[in-house]
Amino acid sequence: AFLKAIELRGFKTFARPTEILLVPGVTVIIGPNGSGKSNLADAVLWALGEQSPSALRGKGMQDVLFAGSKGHQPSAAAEVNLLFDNSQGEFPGGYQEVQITRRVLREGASEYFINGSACRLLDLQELCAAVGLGREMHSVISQGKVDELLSSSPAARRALVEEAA
Amino acid sequence: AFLKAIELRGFKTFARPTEILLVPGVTVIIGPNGSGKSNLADAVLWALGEQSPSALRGKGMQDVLFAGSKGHQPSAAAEVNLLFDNSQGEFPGGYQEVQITRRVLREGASEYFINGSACRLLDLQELCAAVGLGREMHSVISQGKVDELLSSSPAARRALVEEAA
Amino acid sequence: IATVFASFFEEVRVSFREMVSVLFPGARGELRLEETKPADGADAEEGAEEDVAPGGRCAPILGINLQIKLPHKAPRTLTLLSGGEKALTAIAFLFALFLAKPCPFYILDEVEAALDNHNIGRFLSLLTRYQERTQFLVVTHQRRTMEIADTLYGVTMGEDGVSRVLSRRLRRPDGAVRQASS
Amino acid sequence: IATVFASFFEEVRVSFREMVSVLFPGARGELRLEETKPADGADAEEGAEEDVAPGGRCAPILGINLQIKLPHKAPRTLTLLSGGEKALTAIAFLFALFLAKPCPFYILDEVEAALDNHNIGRFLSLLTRYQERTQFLVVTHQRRTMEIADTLYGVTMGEDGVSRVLSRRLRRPDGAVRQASS
Ligand SMILES: Nc1ncnc2c1ncn2[C@@H]1O[C@H](COP(=O)(O)OP(=O)(O)OP(=O)(O)O)[C@@H](O)[C@H]1O
Ligand SMILES: Nc1ncnc2c1ncn2[C@@H]1O[C@H](COP(=O)(O)OP(=O)(O)OP(=O)(O)O)[C@@H](O)[C@H]1O
Ligand SMILES: [Mg+2]
Ligand SMILES: [Mg+2]
Repeated sequence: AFLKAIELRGFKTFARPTEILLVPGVTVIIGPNGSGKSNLADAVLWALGEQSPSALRGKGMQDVLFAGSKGHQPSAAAEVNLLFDNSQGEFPGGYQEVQITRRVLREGASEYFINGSACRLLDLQELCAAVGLGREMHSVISQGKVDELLSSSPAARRALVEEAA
Repeated sequence: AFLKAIELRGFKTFARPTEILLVPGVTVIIGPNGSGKSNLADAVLWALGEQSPSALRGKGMQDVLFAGSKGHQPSAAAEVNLLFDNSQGEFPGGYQEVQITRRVLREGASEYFINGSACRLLDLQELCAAVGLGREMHSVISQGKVDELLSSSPAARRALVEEAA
Repeated sequence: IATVFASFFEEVRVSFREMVSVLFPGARGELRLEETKPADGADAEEGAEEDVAPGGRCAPILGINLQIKLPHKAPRTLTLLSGGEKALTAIAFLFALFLAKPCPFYILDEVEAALDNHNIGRFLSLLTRYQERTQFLVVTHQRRTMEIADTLYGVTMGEDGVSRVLSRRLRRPDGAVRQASS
Repeated sequence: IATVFASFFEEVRVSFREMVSVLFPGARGELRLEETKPADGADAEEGAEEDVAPGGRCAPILGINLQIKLPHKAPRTLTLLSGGEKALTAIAFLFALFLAKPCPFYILDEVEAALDNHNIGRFLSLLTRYQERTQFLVVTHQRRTMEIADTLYGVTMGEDGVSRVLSRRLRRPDGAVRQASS
């Protein structure tokens, strides 16, 4: 399975619908300080079901919604889609492609979708666990957090390995 | 007052006596990963009276003593001298130069010296406070800690400013 | 379950050793399953926050102890490692997990910021060695990292406070670079 | 005591505003003395750990609230700032303290690691502007920072696990560089 595309709108500084197409290999993302690179990484963490505001650098989960700026109204909703290629069938269910979606309205609760149909967070987490994207999300190393892989306790490290298994 | 020299021996990876002469202006320190640059910054923090092992990246205060390596015995003692120019008389006491020394023997307690004569930690801290080197040591920004100036609480920030005053 | 974990752990252990010897020539990296009793302050690791087993203070829990022995240096606790050594050891652990079970993608947000030129080179050699097996998304300010990109995205912040994603450069199989609108 | 603090705080506040406008053209930095009641979770700052006044839950303590308003962006809590924005804001605060009362030296250990090329330039311009008034010891891997050095020290690790400090390069008044043994 490969990540083929990230689509987002209303998420942090991505007020406008934005699409990033990906091919296997090394994709490098550059840009000035404060331009929105780490916000992209946060968008992927959020779409995979992240529940902790501080892991997304906010105080509350509402901080993921674009808060407005000069000339732009705050967004009423945020949505992130992750599109995976599933031609090798790693994700269960027999689909050629698997799309994971998370959406939230201001003051509302998050909604989750798999290939367009609504599901529970638990369903999404179980689907992701099949390809090693467990709750620990070790495949997303947020800025400044590379050392955390080391400084966690022995038991936490074991939990990480257990989940990846 | 300016820092004119740092002398150290037996401190972390500086097993051998080492002297660094300084002139006012910008002194840049470079070197490969793990060569000992941050150990130098730790040496200055320690000489100024730092009491917390974790601020020196260790588990206990014995971790500042050179632990030995291929071909070198562990050091029995660690010593760091800071030599300040005092021609403007910012340090009280009327000396042209002020030397601050900290020394520790393995399993022993730290000893402190001002211009060669033994003193208490408190005397050393009071002397340093006269030139804005308070217990908060805001003039030493350790690696990876630049954000800590921001993330401390409002009250902690006030304590920092109060001390620098 | 226990046997799946045990055999997976064994794979991670072997890969970690290998990754450490690639990233730190002459060094040895060890992962060991050990019972860490929560009350046992003398844990050879650095001050990892002690886990209190749900069953109370004394139930020993199985944890993974990570140690690294650098060439010419006495084995030290992880906290005494330098900024660059810590980052590189963490990268070795991440790649060990990847080799044992690859994820569909990895996002690495400025993970090489603390590395010197030499170690950036070693990190990049790992990325290019395994790029066929997964998708690496790497956020960076380092020029050398940009140079190994198959696809390069630029993110900018407009006068209107909104992020924009700019052109993609695609490295064709023949290595030539062409501009694609995005 | 209170008046010494108040007048010092005022100097830091004014300097912070100035430093923010130098480092973030078009931005505004504010320091305000405010009573933060420990129980008041709605503190406009990010989740700063609440201080419990020694006198119990309710005694309000005077704290310094730090805020920054970036051009084109809505004012945000500090935690949402980017890695580079946070580092630059912290550097502005440090220089504000320096301007209010300089210390005999400053040690800056890779403080510019998260900055992009543009912001490294702004940081370096502050160093060179104030280098006559104190001693800056700057540890770095960035080439541009090395280029502004008056004195350059190299630290290496020998095969014997011991650090050595190598030659100094002194910039003579005429700008020429000469090798000095050390
Ligand atoms: N909900 C939101 N609405 C609007 N802006 C937001 C929101 N959340 C964060 N921001 C803004 O996003 C910016 C940070 O973006 P990000 O962390 O992605 O930058 P970056 O490109 O990673 O920069 P660096 O290179 O410094 O790490 C901040 O200026 C912050 O104010
Ligand atoms: N007491 C000690 N005895 C011997 N070696 C020690 C001691 N304390 C720390 N070390 C060693 O010092 C090294 C770290 O040095 P330091 O943090 O100064 O590196 P650095 O030059 O700052 O590198 P980087 O560029 O990666 O930040 C580690 O390899 C560690 O094992
Ligand atoms: Mg970032
Ligand atoms: Mg260092």
